[in-house]
Amino acid sequence: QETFVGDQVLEITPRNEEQIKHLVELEAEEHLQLDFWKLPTIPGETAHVRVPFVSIQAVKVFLESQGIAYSTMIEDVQVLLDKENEEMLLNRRRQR
Amino acid sequence: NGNFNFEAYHTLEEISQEMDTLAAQYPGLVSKVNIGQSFEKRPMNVLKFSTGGSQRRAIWIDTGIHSREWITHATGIWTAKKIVNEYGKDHTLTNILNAMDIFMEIVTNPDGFAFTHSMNRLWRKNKSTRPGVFCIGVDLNRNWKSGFGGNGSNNNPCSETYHGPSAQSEPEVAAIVDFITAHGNIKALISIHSYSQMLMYPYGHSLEPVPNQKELYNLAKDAVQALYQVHGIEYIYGSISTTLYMASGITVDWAYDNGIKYSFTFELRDTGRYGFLLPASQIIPTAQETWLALRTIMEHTLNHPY
Repeated sequence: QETFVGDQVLEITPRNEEQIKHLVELEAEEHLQLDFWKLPTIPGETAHVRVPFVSIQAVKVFLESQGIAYSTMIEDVQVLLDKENEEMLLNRRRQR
Repeated sequence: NGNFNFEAYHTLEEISQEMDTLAAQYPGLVSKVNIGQSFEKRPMNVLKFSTGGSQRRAIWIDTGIHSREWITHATGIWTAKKIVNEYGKDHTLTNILNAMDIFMEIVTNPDGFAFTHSMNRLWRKNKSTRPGVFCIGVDLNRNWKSGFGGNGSNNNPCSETYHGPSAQSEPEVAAIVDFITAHGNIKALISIHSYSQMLMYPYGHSLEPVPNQKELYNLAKDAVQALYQVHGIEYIYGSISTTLYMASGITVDWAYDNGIKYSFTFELRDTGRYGFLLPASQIIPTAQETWLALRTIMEHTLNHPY
């Protein structure tokens, strides 16, 4: 089973069309393996992207160098997945 | 047996069992229709809600075309239960079902859904493979024959928005196309996704307004207002290309281009913190509010025959 330990979801707010263009370019960088949950579309609207642990530093450095605002929406994706799994197991036990 | 827990996510087998239970408990109202098989040969089953007659005007609802959007399958099952419980009690729903049928495909991407439970919770596409192609899966919501291959879809098989080798190449899409085309009397199609709190209508592949834009806009507005009344959740609405992004080869564009005027797609609620990993405690509130919006669209479809 694929795990997502240390993967983060960043909430990014591009300020203008140029920053959106930078984000689109970032998405095209296949080696970063970014998974855009919400694509950057309109300036001021948030985009959400899951960033694998190994790419976090590179992505954050890129965003900061371009002056693109971001915050961390999910600190560790696997922690949430574990919680979801626990809830499901608990529910199955209850059902039995 | 009536013990299905609507505050939890469930496996494909559990959902399938619940569909059988509904059909067994309400034989005069619910039946299960098989419309085909997925790439990995899983059955594609649809719940049919009908009070009689054949080939009546009908409404199509699908959930889970993107398999990681678990809240949509859960909302589908809750909605199915709501329909059987409210028929005969809710005047509007009763009128709808006395004149029209409702078809609900709860697991539109069964292979992907099974994969999210076993291997990769965040899988979005189906599981089709092709000789010589390294990456697996096609985005089923880019595979329809309407603007196929255009902006907002990708020809790279490794992309999450890979449109597939040709329009309707995927059995999951072809099965729906064949079913809806053969039926010939589907008057509304609602495709349910998550998560951005939106209700949208065609087009996705073009910025051009559709001929019925005004009516669809007003109906979306009414539906979103009805949804808001339940838990105060605000949705935005408009055409897909102007509200969300350009997306080609999508379900609702195909539906609209094939004569289904009331074609809508939902993006269900987002708490702003969890994305696709919406906590199970949010299932029932999400389903409750979505129901009011669905009911608004279905009622409008009933009252505005075409």
